[in-house]
Amino acid sequence: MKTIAIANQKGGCGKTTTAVNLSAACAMKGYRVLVIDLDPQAHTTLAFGIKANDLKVTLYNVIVNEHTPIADIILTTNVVNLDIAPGHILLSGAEMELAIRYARESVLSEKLKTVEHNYDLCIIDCSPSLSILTINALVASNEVIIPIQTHYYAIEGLKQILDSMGIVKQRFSCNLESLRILFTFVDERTILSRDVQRQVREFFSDKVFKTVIHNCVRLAEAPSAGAPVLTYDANCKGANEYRALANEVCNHETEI
Amino acid sequence: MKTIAIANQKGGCGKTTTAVNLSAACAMKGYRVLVIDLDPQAHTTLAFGIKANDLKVTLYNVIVNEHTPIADIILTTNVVNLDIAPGHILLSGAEMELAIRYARESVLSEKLKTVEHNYDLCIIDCSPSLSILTINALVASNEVIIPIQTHYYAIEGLKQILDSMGIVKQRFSCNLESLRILFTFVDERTILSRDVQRQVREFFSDKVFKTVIHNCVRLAEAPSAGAPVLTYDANCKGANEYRALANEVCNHETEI
Ligand SMILES: Nc1ncnc2c1ncn2[C@@H]1O[C@H](COP(=O)(O)OP(=O)(O)OP(=O)(O)O)[C@@H](O)[C@H]1O
Ligand SMILES: Nc1ncnc2c1ncn2[C@@H]1O[C@H](COP(=O)(O)OP(=O)(O)OP(=O)(O)O)[C@@H](O)[C@H]1O
Ligand SMILES: [Mg+2]
Ligand SMILES: [Mg+2]
Repeated sequence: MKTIAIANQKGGCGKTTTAVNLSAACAMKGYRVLVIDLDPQAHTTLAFGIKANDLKVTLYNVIVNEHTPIADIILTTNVVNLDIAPGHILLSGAEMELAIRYARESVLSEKLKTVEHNYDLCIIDCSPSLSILTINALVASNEVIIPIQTHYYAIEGLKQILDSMGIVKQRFSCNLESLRILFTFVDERTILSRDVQRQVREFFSDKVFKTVIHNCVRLAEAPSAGAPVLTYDANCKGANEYRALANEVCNHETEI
Repeated sequence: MKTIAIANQKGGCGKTTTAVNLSAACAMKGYRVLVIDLDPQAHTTLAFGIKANDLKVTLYNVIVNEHTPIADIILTTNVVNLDIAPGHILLSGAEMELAIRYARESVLSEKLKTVEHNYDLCIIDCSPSLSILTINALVASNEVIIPIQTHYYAIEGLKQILDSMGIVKQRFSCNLESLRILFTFVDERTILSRDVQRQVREFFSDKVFKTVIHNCVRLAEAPSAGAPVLTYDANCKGANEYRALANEVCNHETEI
């Protein structure tokens, strides 16, 4: 199983939208995919029409209770080949609950070992912070996708997530090998957008996806229908671009 | 001194842009304003051209060290009548540092008591989470402004911030009296935007600002010039709308 974290402490850069639509696009290509909602907002869970408050057990129980295996909480979604480990607001208390636990940074990676033969790909949606939960996602992953808007604050934020990845690689034994940057909310008409893309591509060259996700209102509408954009409006720009992203991700050198 | 927290755990909804431009607009109206950067990303600090890493002391030192008064870190900005208490990435460790402190929720409100006679208005930028720092901001404030995008996830997120405000009022002695909702990134052309505005105004009626902040690329460009949009491009749509917001905030029933 290949595991990809969708992470960036900058808020609102398209982490959830990428986790939902990339996992759906890869599942539609035939891969067996597990999407993990590690954000207390539980928006990935909501995007598949699942209300976290209606669930008896969620990822919260798996993280804080050593005896709850992740298989106990996994649900199927309305997309074939795609399962979900739903999140819950209680995850916001996980920081304190994990504070004194031994090996607290690798709780998630240990839990995933029990299901890694059931899936080809695992995608983790993270919250907009570099908290212990996000560190767990980085330790559990082979690759990180960093969605960024083509704005000034976004570039500044890149340094912080890259520093954190460096620390995770140094301190914890993990298989975090590569990172890739994905431009989101792109509006080609603005000079700012073109400037930021040029600067980031110059600095990071082939670590930036060829695929770019443009501003597309259907991406913002789809969650209210409880479905990824690929089923909500299969031929809109957002759907085409996330399919193109899935092609890039699935053809990447690390074997799925 | 009136204290307003700009808070919403949903990422990227315009908290920093509102903190920066509202505080600048109120200062330009003649009020003495202090803006506090309580977000470890320190983007409000960056928006005034200040590099947090170059500073010897920041809000981090004030929060974790009982003997550092907030006056020790306050700087003037490039806007007359506007001072800043700069943030720093080290604030992300404050959660653990405060975990065992007595009365850890009111650290900020205690520190602000020592400068409340120097300012008419204090505006606090929060991080996209309901962490101990955001709770500190709520406990220290008289009012909360909740910026929301006109998207589906934004409405779901409102419930979480309202729940947190309820808990803060119940558990801690504080002066948190009112909340107001501000629409940001509005694009009048989309049905989604009109639908969300209608739903939220129906439910929250006069708790929603009349002023609406539209999508305006100058707001995203201004931080790269280290200045609020009111000085970067004084006549653009974003600048006019933040001036109108300042008029609504400064005329609100609670005396400044
Ligand atoms: N390319 C796009 N075009 C238009 N709207 C988009 C696009 N991508 C995401 N959105 C919408 O913008 C908002 C922010 O995106 P999203 O919630 O996915 O970001 P996030 O990084 O997960 O946010 P958070 O930091 O709060 O977790 C959402 O309402 C989403 O529906
Ligand atoms: N009305 C607007 N029109 C266009 N761009 C905007 C607008 N408001 C904010 N922006 C830009 O959108 C991005 C997100 O806004 P901002 O950083 O202020 O949100 P935030 O809520 O503070 O994010 P975070 O949750 O990370 O703290 C920034 O790059 C900002 O410059
Ligand atoms: Mg998200
Ligand atoms: Mg911010």
